[in-house]
Amino acid sequence: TTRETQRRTKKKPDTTPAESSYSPHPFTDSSAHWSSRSCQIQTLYVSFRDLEWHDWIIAPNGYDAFYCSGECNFPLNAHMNATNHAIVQTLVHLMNPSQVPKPCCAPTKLSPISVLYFLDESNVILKKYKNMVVKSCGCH
Amino acid sequence: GLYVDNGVDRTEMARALTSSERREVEHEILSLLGLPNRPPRAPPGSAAPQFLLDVYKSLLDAPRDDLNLSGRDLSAINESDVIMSFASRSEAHQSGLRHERGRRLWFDVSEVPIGERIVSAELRLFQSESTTPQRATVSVYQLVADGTREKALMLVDSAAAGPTGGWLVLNVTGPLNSWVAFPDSNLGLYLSVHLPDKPAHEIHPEDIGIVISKGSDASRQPFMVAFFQSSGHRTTHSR
Repeated sequence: TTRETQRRTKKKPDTTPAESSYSPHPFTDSSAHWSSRSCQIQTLYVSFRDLEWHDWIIAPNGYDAFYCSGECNFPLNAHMNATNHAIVQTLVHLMNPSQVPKPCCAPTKLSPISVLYFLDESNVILKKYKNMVVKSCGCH
Repeated sequence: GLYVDNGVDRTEMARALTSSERREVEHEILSLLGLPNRPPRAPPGSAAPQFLLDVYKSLLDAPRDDLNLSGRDLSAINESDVIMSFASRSEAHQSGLRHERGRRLWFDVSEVPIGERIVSAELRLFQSESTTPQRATVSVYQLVADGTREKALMLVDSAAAGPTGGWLVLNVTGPLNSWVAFPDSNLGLYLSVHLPDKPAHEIHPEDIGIVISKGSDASRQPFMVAFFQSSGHRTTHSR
């Protein structure tokens, strides 16, 4: 038992730097470390130029997509909206943390973008995407 | 890369994405935009992309004077969810025509999104400044099968062409509606030009400076543009 404990103790420093340098994937890792902050809008710029799609997507060069991230803890920032349901859900969550989840940090206002791209070698399409840019976030 | 706020009003790159993560993000964006495949590289400088680029610029906030939209009603552009341009493929389907002086235009409309309502469609023809100052009537006909090997002509729209040149715009909403509803009925359009003093005598479109041939300036070749409104029913492509 003592040897086992020593082995574990020795191994610990080796694993710590790797863990501390870990940065979660913004799309797939829901337990991202920045989500511990309160619900707010985060910057996500999608650059068609950096993706080397500019010979295909004529305009724009990219767009500010943004996304919502963070926890819905009250009181929220003054600018942050929360639905009545989110407030009630928070209270119920505090009473039953294991059964009732917290409200979700999600977009409250979205705006469109237009994208101009080649369909094939000659035909072109200009398409309006209605809910592409997050303008504000809130708790639902 | 993956950028995070460092807490003192500065954004720093935490780490670069791996190639597999980058591919995954690319696929996410493609899926979000509804683009299943990257098309082959397009020839630069053709007229249709330039027209839609002008439309795109008109949708941006700042008003611009350098846009060549030929007096188009901008409210119609703002109301459209999808605007598509179609380059003329006049080399396709050339057989079965008795008319020799007119020109036939054919457009591949198979990529028209399903479930979108067609608001309008325009045929845009460029007329170079003519050396012979004469007026003419440009008519566009829809080619329809009449059950025999010959094809019938159905008048769609006409426009007056003058010696000053520029873009001629003809309404071809009807033919596009029928081509989308019945793809096999797409036999193309027939372009006919008459002088006002000789209505029975048909002349070549090139005689009054209308650009038709493939070899000429790509930015002035004929194309069709169609305006669509979303029906609300979304079709998604599988990845």
